[in-house]
Amino acid sequence: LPIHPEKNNEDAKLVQNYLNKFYAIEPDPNQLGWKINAESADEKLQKMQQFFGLKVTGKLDNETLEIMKKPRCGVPDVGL
Amino acid sequence: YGFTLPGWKKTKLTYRIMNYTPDLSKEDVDKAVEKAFKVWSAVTPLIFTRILKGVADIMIAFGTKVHGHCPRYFDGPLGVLAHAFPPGRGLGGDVHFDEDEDWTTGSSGFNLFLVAAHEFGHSLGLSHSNDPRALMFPNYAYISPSEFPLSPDDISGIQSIYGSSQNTPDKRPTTPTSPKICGSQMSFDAITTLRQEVIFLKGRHLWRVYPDNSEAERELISAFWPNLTPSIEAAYENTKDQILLFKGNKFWVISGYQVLLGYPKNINTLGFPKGVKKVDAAVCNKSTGKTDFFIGDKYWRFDENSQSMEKGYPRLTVDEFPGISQKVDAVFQQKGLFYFFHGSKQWEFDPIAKKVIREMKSNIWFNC
Repeated sequence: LPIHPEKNNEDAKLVQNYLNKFYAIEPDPNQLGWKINAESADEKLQKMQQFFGLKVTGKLDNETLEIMKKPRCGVPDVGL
Repeated sequence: YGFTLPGWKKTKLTYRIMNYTPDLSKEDVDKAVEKAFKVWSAVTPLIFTRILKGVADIMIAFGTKVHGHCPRYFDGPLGVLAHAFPPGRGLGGDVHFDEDEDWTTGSSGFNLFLVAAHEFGHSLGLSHSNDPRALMFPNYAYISPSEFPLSPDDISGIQSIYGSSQNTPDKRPTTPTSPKICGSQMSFDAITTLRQEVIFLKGRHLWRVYPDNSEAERELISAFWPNLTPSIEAAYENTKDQILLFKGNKFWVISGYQVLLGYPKNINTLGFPKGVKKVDAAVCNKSTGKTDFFIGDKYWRFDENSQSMEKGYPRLTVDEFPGISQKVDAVFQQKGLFYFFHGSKQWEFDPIAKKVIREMKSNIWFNC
Protein backbone atom coordinates (compact mmCIF):
# COMPACT_ATOMS: atom_id res chain seq x y z
CA LEU A 1 0.00 0.00 0.00
CA PRO A 2 1.36 3.49 -0.82
CA ILE A 3 1.54 4.36 2.89
CA HIS A 4 3.84 7.24 3.87
CA PRO A 5 6.83 5.78 5.69
CA GLU A 6 6.15 7.84 8.84
CA LYS A 7 2.72 6.22 9.21
CA ASN A 8 3.26 3.92 12.14
CA ASN A 9 3.02 0.27 11.18
CA GLU A 10 0.05 -0.14 13.50
CA ASP A 11 -2.04 1.84 11.01
CA ALA A 12 -0.52 -0.16 8.17
CA LYS A 13 -1.55 -3.40 9.86
CA LEU A 14 -5.03 -2.04 10.58
CA VAL A 15 -5.48 -1.02 6.94
CA GLN A 16 -4.25 -4.36 5.60
CA ASN A 17 -6.46 -6.24 8.02
CA TYR A 18 -9.49 -4.04 7.24
CA LEU A 19 -9.17 -4.49 3.48
CA ASN A 20 -8.62 -8.23 3.74
CA LYS A 21 -11.59 -8.62 6.09
CA PHE A 22 -14.14 -6.39 4.36
CA TYR A 23 -13.01 -6.01 0.75
CA ALA A 24 -11.78 -9.45 -0.11
CA ILE A 25 -14.40 -11.64 -1.79
CA GLU A 26 -15.43 -13.95 1.04
CA PRO A 27 -16.13 -17.54 -0.03
CA ASP A 28 -19.39 -19.16 1.05
CA PRO A 29 -18.66 -20.82 4.42
CA ASN A 30 -20.83 -23.76 3.40
CA GLN A 31 -18.89 -24.50 0.20
CA LEU A 32 -15.66 -26.51 0.22
CA GLY A 33 -13.68 -24.59 -2.41
CA TRP A 34 -12.37 -21.26 -1.07
CA LYS A 35 -11.64 -18.74 -3.83
CA ILE A 36 -8.39 -16.82 -3.34
CA ASN A 37 -8.99 -13.18 -3.92
CA ALA A 38 -6.35 -11.78 -6.30
CA GLU A 39 -7.34 -8.10 -6.14
CA SER A 40 -4.50 -5.76 -5.21
CA ALA A 41 -4.53 -3.63 -2.07
CA ASP A 42 -4.98 -0.45 -4.15
CA GLU A 43 -8.05 -1.89 -5.84
CA LYS A 44 -9.53 -2.92 -2.50
CA LEU A 45 -8.76 0.53 -1.07
CA GLN A 46 -10.43 2.20 -4.02
CA LYS A 47 -13.48 -0.01 -3.54
CA MET A 48 -13.64 0.95 0.16
CA GLN A 49 -13.29 4.66 -0.62
CA GLN A 50 -16.02 4.39 -3.23
CA PHE A 51 -18.34 2.53 -0.84
CA PHE A 52 -18.00 5.22 1.85
CA GLY A 53 -18.29 8.10 -0.58
CA LEU A 54 -14.67 9.19 -0.01
CA LYS A 55 -12.30 10.57 -2.65
CA VAL A 56 -11.32 7.47 -4.66
CA THR A 57 -7.53 7.67 -4.89
CA GLY A 58 -6.30 4.22 -3.89
CA LYS A 59 -4.01 6.17 -1.54
CA LEU A 60 -4.46 6.14 2.22
CA ASP A 61 -5.51 9.53 3.68
CA ASN A 62 -6.65 10.61 7.15
CA GLU A 63 -10.36 10.54 6.31
CA THR A 64 -10.10 6.97 4.99
CA LEU A 65 -8.11 5.88 8.04
CA GLU A 66 -10.66 7.50 10.36
CA ILE A 67 -13.51 5.53 8.79
CA MET A 68 -11.49 2.31 9.14
CA LYS A 69 -11.11 2.88 12.88
CA LYS A 70 -14.86 3.12 13.55
CA PRO A 71 -16.61 0.18 15.31
CA ARG A 72 -18.55 -1.77 12.69
CA CYS A 73 -20.15 -5.02 11.58
CA GLY A 74 -17.86 -7.89 10.64
CA VAL A 75 -19.70 -8.77 7.43
CA PRO A 76 -17.72 -7.86 4.28
CA ASP A 77 -18.88 -4.80 2.30
CA VAL A 78 -18.46 -6.66 -0.96
CA GLY A 79 -20.61 -9.67 -1.93
CA LEU A 80 -19.82 -13.19 -0.73
CA TYR B 1 -29.00 -1.39 -0.22
CA GLY B 2 -27.65 -4.75 -1.37
CA PHE B 3 -28.85 -8.28 -0.95
CA THR B 4 -27.73 -11.89 -1.45
CA LEU B 5 -30.56 -13.88 -3.04
CA PRO B 6 -32.47 -16.14 -2.78
CA GLY B 7 -33.26 -15.29 0.84
CA TRP B 8 -35.28 -17.74 2.94
CA LYS B 9 -37.84 -19.77 1.03
CA LYS B 10 -40.31 -19.60 3.91
CA THR B 11 -41.79 -16.75 5.95
CA LYS B 12 -41.96 -18.54 9.31
CA LEU B 13 -38.44 -18.54 10.77
CA THR B 14 -37.15 -19.81 14.10
CA TYR B 15 -34.39 -18.39 16.28
CA ARG B 16 -32.55 -19.67 19.33
CA ILE B 17 -30.36 -17.75 21.80
CA MET B 18 -27.50 -20.13 22.58
CA ASN B 19 -25.79 -18.14 25.35
CA TYR B 20 -25.77 -14.75 27.08
CA THR B 21 -23.44 -11.84 27.79
CA PRO B 22 -22.52 -10.96 31.39
CA ASP B 23 -23.03 -7.28 30.45
CA LEU B 24 -26.83 -7.58 30.52
CA SER B 25 -29.56 -9.53 32.28
CA LYS B 26 -31.04 -12.45 30.35
CA GLU B 27 -34.35 -10.57 30.17
CA ASP B 28 -32.63 -7.57 28.57
CA VAL B 29 -30.98 -9.81 25.97
CA ASP B 30 -34.25 -11.65 25.26
CA LYS B 31 -36.11 -8.33 24.91
CA ALA B 32 -33.46 -6.75 22.68
CA VAL B 33 -33.45 -9.76 20.36
CA GLU B 34 -37.25 -9.95 20.20
CA LYS B 35 -37.53 -6.21 19.53
CA ALA B 36 -34.87 -6.46 16.82
CA PHE B 37 -36.84 -9.18 14.99
CA LYS B 38 -40.01 -7.08 15.27
CA VAL B 39 -38.27 -4.34 13.28
CA TRP B 40 -38.13 -6.64 10.25
CA SER B 41 -41.45 -8.42 10.77
CA ALA B 42 -43.08 -4.97 10.87
CA VAL B 43 -42.30 -4.35 7.20
CA THR B 44 -42.41 -7.88 5.70
CA PRO B 45 -44.62 -11.01 5.88
CA LEU B 46 -41.90 -12.68 8.00
CA ILE B 47 -42.81 -14.24 11.37
CA PHE B 48 -40.11 -15.10 13.94
CA THR B 49 -40.59 -17.75 16.62
CA ARG B 50 -38.16 -18.47 19.41
CA ILE B 51 -37.21 -22.07 20.23
CA LEU B 52 -35.26 -23.15 23.31
CA LYS B 53 -33.63 -26.35 21.99
CA GLY B 54 -32.70 -28.00 18.70
CA VAL B 55 -31.45 -26.24 15.56
CA ALA B 56 -33.14 -22.98 14.65
CA ASP B 57 -32.86 -21.15 11.32
CA ILE B 58 -31.12 -18.29 13.13
CA MET B 59 -28.76 -19.40 15.91
CA ILE B 60 -27.60 -16.47 18.10
CA ALA B 61 -24.46 -16.62 20.23
CA PHE B 62 -21.86 -14.47 22.00
CA GLY B 63 -18.20 -15.39 21.47
CA THR B 64 -14.68 -13.95 21.39
CA LYS B 65 -11.69 -14.15 18.96
CA VAL B 66 -11.84 -17.66 17.37
CA HIS B 67 -15.30 -18.96 18.30
CA GLY B 68 -16.66 -22.42 17.50
CA HIS B 69 -16.43 -23.42 13.83
CA CYS B 70 -17.02 -19.87 12.63
CA PRO B 71 -14.65 -18.94 9.75
CA ARG B 72 -14.60 -15.27 10.85
CA TYR B 73 -12.78 -14.23 14.04
CA PHE B 74 -13.44 -11.41 16.49
CA ASP B 75 -10.78 -8.87 17.37
CA GLY B 76 -11.24 -7.89 21.01
CA PRO B 77 -12.86 -4.62 22.15
CA LEU B 78 -14.06 -2.17 19.41
CA GLY B 79 -13.29 -2.92 15.75
CA VAL B 80 -15.69 -5.69 14.73
CA LEU B 81 -18.79 -5.79 16.97
CA ALA B 82 -20.69 -8.72 15.47
CA HIS B 83 -21.32 -10.60 12.23
CA ALA B 84 -23.96 -12.77 10.60
CA PHE B 85 -24.36 -15.11 7.65
CA PRO B 86 -26.86 -14.89 4.79
CA PRO B 87 -29.79 -17.33 4.61
CA GLY B 88 -28.79 -20.95 4.06
CA ARG B 89 -28.09 -24.22 5.82
CA GLY B 90 -25.45 -24.73 8.53
CA LEU B 91 -24.01 -21.35 9.45
CA GLY B 92 -26.55 -19.67 7.17
CA GLY B 93 -28.62 -17.06 9.05
CA ASP B 94 -26.53 -17.39 12.22
CA VAL B 95 -25.54 -14.30 14.24
CA HIS B 96 -22.49 -13.92 16.51
CA PHE B 97 -21.83 -11.01 18.89
CA ASP B 98 -18.31 -10.17 20.11
CA GLU B 99 -18.38 -10.71 23.87
CA ASP B 100 -15.36 -8.40 24.20
CA GLU B 101 -17.65 -5.44 23.51
CA ASP B 102 -19.65 -3.51 26.14
CA TRP B 103 -23.27 -4.50 25.38
CA THR B 104 -25.93 -2.11 26.71
CA THR B 105 -29.59 -1.21 26.40
CA GLY B 106 -28.83 2.52 26.18
CA SER B 107 -26.60 4.96 24.32
CA SER B 108 -23.31 4.06 26.05
CA GLY B 109 -21.21 1.14 24.81
CA PHE B 110 -22.97 -0.66 21.98
CA ASN B 111 -26.75 -0.95 22.01
CA LEU B 112 -27.56 -4.66 21.62
CA PHE B 113 -30.97 -3.99 20.05
CA LEU B 114 -29.48 -1.81 17.28
CA VAL B 115 -26.61 -4.19 16.47
CA ALA B 116 -28.96 -7.19 16.56
CA ALA B 117 -31.41 -5.49 14.18
CA HIS B 118 -28.52 -4.81 11.78
CA GLU B 119 -27.21 -8.39 11.97
CA PHE B 120 -30.70 -9.86 11.50
CA GLY B 121 -30.83 -7.85 8.28
CA HIS B 122 -27.88 -9.96 7.12
CA SER B 123 -29.54 -13.17 8.39
CA LEU B 124 -32.47 -12.34 6.11
CA GLY B 125 -30.28 -11.69 3.08
CA LEU B 126 -29.38 -8.00 3.14
CA SER B 127 -25.78 -6.94 2.64
CA HIS B 128 -24.38 -3.53 3.61
CA SER B 129 -25.84 -0.28 2.38
CA ASN B 130 -23.63 2.73 1.62
CA ASP B 131 -26.39 5.12 2.75
CA PRO B 132 -25.13 6.52 6.08
CA ARG B 133 -28.73 6.86 7.29
CA ALA B 134 -29.45 3.16 6.75
CA LEU B 135 -29.46 0.64 9.57
CA MET B 136 -27.51 -1.63 7.17
CA PHE B 137 -24.65 0.88 6.94
CA PRO B 138 -21.54 -1.01 8.14
CA ASN B 139 -20.45 1.46 10.86
CA TYR B 140 -22.22 1.59 14.23
CA ALA B 141 -24.35 4.69 14.88
CA TYR B 142 -26.61 5.16 17.91
CA ILE B 143 -30.27 5.98 17.17
CA SER B 144 -32.69 7.03 19.88
CA PRO B 145 -34.81 4.00 20.85
CA SER B 146 -37.95 6.08 20.33
CA GLU B 147 -37.16 6.15 16.60
CA PHE B 148 -38.04 3.28 14.25
CA PRO B 149 -34.49 2.25 13.16
CA LEU B 150 -35.20 1.31 9.53
CA SER B 151 -34.58 3.97 6.89
CA PRO B 152 -36.46 3.97 3.56
CA ASP B 153 -33.36 2.32 2.05
CA ASP B 154 -33.53 -0.61 4.51
CA ILE B 155 -37.25 -1.09 3.90
CA SER B 156 -36.83 -1.07 0.11
CA GLY B 157 -34.01 -3.61 0.45
CA ILE B 158 -35.84 -6.14 2.59
CA GLN B 159 -39.07 -5.77 0.64
CA SER B 160 -37.22 -6.48 -2.60
CA ILE B 161 -36.56 -9.96 -1.17
CA TYR B 162 -39.78 -10.72 0.78
CA GLY B 163 -42.33 -8.17 -0.39
CA SER B 164 -44.13 -5.85 2.00
CA SER B 165 -46.48 -6.83 4.76
CA GLN B 166 -49.47 -6.07 2.47
CA ASN B 167 -50.81 -9.63 2.74
CA THR B 168 -50.69 -9.30 6.48
CA PRO B 169 -51.98 -6.31 8.42
CA ASP B 170 -49.28 -3.69 8.33
CA LYS B 171 -47.46 -4.23 11.59
CA ARG B 172 -45.41 -1.08 11.32
CA PRO B 173 -45.75 0.98 14.50
CA THR B 174 -49.09 2.79 14.25
CA THR B 175 -47.67 5.76 16.07
CA PRO B 176 -45.74 8.01 13.69
CA THR B 177 -42.05 7.15 13.79
CA SER B 178 -41.21 10.75 14.55
CA PRO B 179 -41.18 11.64 18.26
CA LYS B 180 -44.49 12.99 19.58
CA ILE B 181 -43.76 16.70 19.55
CA CYS B 182 -46.41 17.44 22.20
CA GLY B 183 -45.30 14.63 24.49
CA SER B 184 -44.72 15.72 28.07
CA GLN B 185 -41.14 14.47 28.00
CA MET B 186 -40.24 15.98 24.62
CA SER B 187 -36.58 17.03 24.41
CA PHE B 188 -34.45 18.20 21.50
CA ASP B 189 -31.00 17.39 20.13
CA ALA B 190 -30.35 20.88 18.74
CA ILE B 191 -32.19 24.13 17.90
CA THR B 192 -31.22 27.02 15.66
CA THR B 193 -32.81 30.07 14.18
CA LEU B 194 -32.80 30.48 10.43
CA ARG B 195 -33.91 33.96 9.40
CA GLN B 196 -37.53 34.21 10.68
CA GLU B 197 -37.82 30.52 11.53
CA VAL B 198 -36.71 28.44 14.50
CA ILE B 199 -35.61 24.91 13.53
CA PHE B 200 -35.90 22.15 16.16
CA LEU B 201 -33.87 18.98 15.46
CA LYS B 202 -34.46 15.54 16.99
CA GLY B 203 -33.20 12.18 15.65
CA ARG B 204 -34.05 12.02 11.94
CA HIS B 205 -36.56 14.85 12.02
CA LEU B 206 -36.67 18.62 12.13
CA TRP B 207 -39.54 21.01 12.79
CA ARG B 208 -39.60 24.51 11.29
CA VAL B 209 -41.50 26.87 13.58
CA TYR B 210 -42.59 30.39 12.69
CA PRO B 211 -42.77 31.83 16.23
CA ASP B 212 -45.18 34.59 15.29
CA ASN B 213 -47.90 32.15 14.31
CA SER B 214 -46.45 29.01 16.01
CA GLU B 215 -47.23 27.01 12.89
CA ALA B 216 -44.81 24.07 12.68
CA GLU B 217 -43.82 21.93 9.72
CA ARG B 218 -42.18 18.57 10.35
CA GLU B 219 -39.68 17.27 7.82
CA LEU B 220 -37.08 14.52 7.55
CA ILE B 221 -33.59 16.00 7.97
CA SER B 222 -32.62 13.87 4.97
CA ALA B 223 -35.22 15.70 2.89
CA PHE B 224 -33.25 18.90 3.43
CA TRP B 225 -29.71 17.65 3.70
CA PRO B 226 -29.49 14.15 2.13
CA ASN B 227 -25.91 13.56 3.15
CA LEU B 228 -26.24 14.47 6.79
CA THR B 229 -26.47 11.70 9.38
CA PRO B 230 -29.37 11.87 11.87
CA SER B 231 -29.09 13.01 15.48
CA ILE B 232 -27.37 16.36 15.00
CA GLU B 233 -26.00 17.48 18.39
CA ALA B 234 -25.70 21.27 18.09
CA ALA B 235 -26.72 23.97 15.63
CA TYR B 236 -26.58 27.78 15.37
CA GLU B 237 -27.11 30.60 12.91
CA ASN B 238 -24.03 32.81 12.49
CA THR B 239 -23.84 36.45 11.44
CA LYS B 240 -23.51 35.58 7.73
CA ASP B 241 -26.94 34.06 7.12
CA GLN B 242 -25.51 30.56 7.46
CA ILE B 243 -26.22 27.76 9.91
CA LEU B 244 -23.64 25.41 11.34
CA LEU B 245 -24.58 21.86 12.35
CA PHE B 246 -22.43 19.75 14.67
CA LYS B 247 -22.16 16.01 15.27
CA GLY B 248 -19.26 14.40 17.13
CA ASN B 249 -16.06 16.21 16.19
CA LYS B 250 -17.43 17.28 12.80
CA PHE B 251 -19.42 20.30 11.59
CA TRP B 252 -21.15 21.37 8.39
CA VAL B 253 -21.88 24.91 7.14
CA ILE B 254 -25.19 25.42 5.37
CA SER B 255 -26.05 28.43 3.29
CA GLY B 256 -29.55 28.72 1.93
CA TYR B 257 -30.24 25.05 2.62
CA GLN B 258 -27.09 24.04 0.65
CA VAL B 259 -24.28 22.27 2.49
CA LEU B 260 -21.10 24.16 1.51
CA LEU B 261 -18.43 22.14 -0.30
CA GLY B 262 -15.48 20.90 1.74
CA TYR B 263 -17.60 20.02 4.77
CA PRO B 264 -17.75 18.31 7.19
CA LYS B 265 -14.64 19.72 8.82
CA ASN B 266 -13.16 18.88 12.21
CA ILE B 267 -14.25 21.17 15.05
CA ASN B 268 -10.64 21.82 15.99
CA THR B 269 -10.46 23.99 12.86
CA LEU B 270 -12.64 26.42 14.88
CA GLY B 271 -9.97 26.54 17.59
CA PHE B 272 -11.08 23.77 19.94
CA PRO B 273 -8.18 21.73 21.37
CA LYS B 274 -7.90 18.08 20.31
CA GLY B 275 -9.38 16.93 23.60
CA VAL B 276 -12.77 18.39 22.75
CA LYS B 277 -14.73 15.62 21.05
CA LYS B 278 -18.19 17.14 20.66
CA VAL B 279 -20.33 20.23 21.19
CA ASP B 280 -23.56 20.03 23.22
CA ALA B 281 -25.12 23.31 22.04
CA ALA B 282 -24.26 26.63 20.44
CA VAL B 283 -25.77 30.09 19.97
CA CYS B 284 -24.55 33.28 18.28
CA ASN B 285 -25.45 36.48 20.10
CA LYS B 286 -26.49 38.72 17.22
CA SER B 287 -25.89 41.86 19.28
CA THR B 288 -22.21 41.04 19.98
CA GLY B 289 -21.28 38.77 17.05
CA LYS B 290 -19.92 36.26 19.55
CA THR B 291 -20.86 32.60 19.52
CA ASP B 292 -20.99 30.57 22.73
CA PHE B 293 -20.30 26.82 22.48
CA PHE B 294 -21.60 24.82 25.44
CA ILE B 295 -19.79 21.62 26.44
CA GLY B 296 -20.68 19.93 29.73
CA ASP B 297 -20.79 22.61 32.44
CA LYS B 298 -18.54 25.03 30.54
CA TYR B 299 -18.68 27.27 27.49
CA TRP B 300 -16.23 28.63 24.93
CA ARG B 301 -16.62 31.97 23.16
CA PHE B 302 -15.90 32.36 19.44
CA ASP B 303 -15.58 35.74 17.67
CA GLU B 304 -17.49 35.52 14.37
CA ASN B 305 -15.76 38.62 13.01
CA SER B 306 -12.19 37.46 13.53
CA GLN B 307 -13.28 33.82 13.15
CA SER B 308 -11.24 32.83 16.18
CA MET B 309 -11.80 31.37 19.65
CA GLU B 310 -11.38 33.98 22.37
CA LYS B 311 -8.64 33.59 24.97
CA GLY B 312 -9.39 32.63 28.57
CA TYR B 313 -11.99 30.00 27.82
CA PRO B 314 -13.58 27.62 28.68
CA ARG B 315 -15.41 29.18 31.62
CA LEU B 316 -18.15 27.82 33.86
CA THR B 317 -21.52 28.34 32.17
CA VAL B 318 -23.24 29.21 35.42
CA ASP B 319 -20.81 32.14 35.99
CA GLU B 320 -21.95 33.91 32.80
CA PHE B 321 -25.49 32.52 32.74
CA PRO B 322 -26.67 32.34 36.38
CA GLY B 323 -29.40 29.70 36.74
CA ILE B 324 -28.21 27.63 33.78
CA SER B 325 -26.51 24.96 35.84
CA GLN B 326 -27.34 21.78 33.90
CA LYS B 327 -25.80 20.48 30.65
CA VAL B 328 -27.26 22.49 27.76
CA ASP B 329 -28.99 20.24 25.19
CA ALA B 330 -29.85 23.13 22.87
CA VAL B 331 -30.03 26.92 22.88
CA PHE B 332 -31.19 29.69 20.54
CA GLN B 333 -31.72 33.44 20.60
CA GLN B 334 -35.08 35.06 19.85
CA LYS B 335 -35.82 38.78 20.12
CA GLY B 336 -32.64 39.32 22.18
CA LEU B 337 -33.43 36.61 24.75
CA PHE B 338 -31.72 33.23 25.04
CA TYR B 339 -33.69 29.99 25.41
CA PHE B 340 -31.70 27.21 27.08
CA PHE B 341 -33.01 23.63 26.82
CA HIS B 342 -32.33 20.65 29.06
CA GLY B 343 -34.52 17.56 28.83
CA SER B 344 -38.19 18.52 28.67
CA LYS B 345 -37.63 22.05 30.07
CA GLN B 346 -36.37 25.38 28.80
CA TRP B 347 -35.26 28.58 30.53
CA GLU B 348 -35.77 32.05 29.05
CA PHE B 349 -32.65 34.07 29.86
CA ASP B 350 -31.98 37.82 29.57
CA PRO B 351 -28.28 38.17 28.61
CA ILE B 352 -28.25 41.85 29.59
CA ALA B 353 -29.85 41.47 33.02
CA LYS B 354 -27.97 38.13 33.25
CA LYS B 355 -30.88 36.32 34.78
CA VAL B 356 -33.46 33.63 34.07
CA ILE B 357 -36.83 35.25 33.40
CA ARG B 358 -38.99 32.10 33.38
CA GLU B 359 -38.90 28.29 33.11
CA MET B 360 -41.21 26.51 30.61
CA LYS B 361 -41.86 23.15 28.93
CA SER B 362 -39.58 22.54 25.95
CA ASN B 363 -42.41 22.33 23.41
CA ILE B 364 -44.37 25.50 24.17
CA TRP B 365 -43.28 26.71 20.69
CA PHE B 366 -45.68 24.22 19.11
CA ASN B 367 -49.38 24.53 19.08
CA CYS B 368 -49.80 21.67 21.54
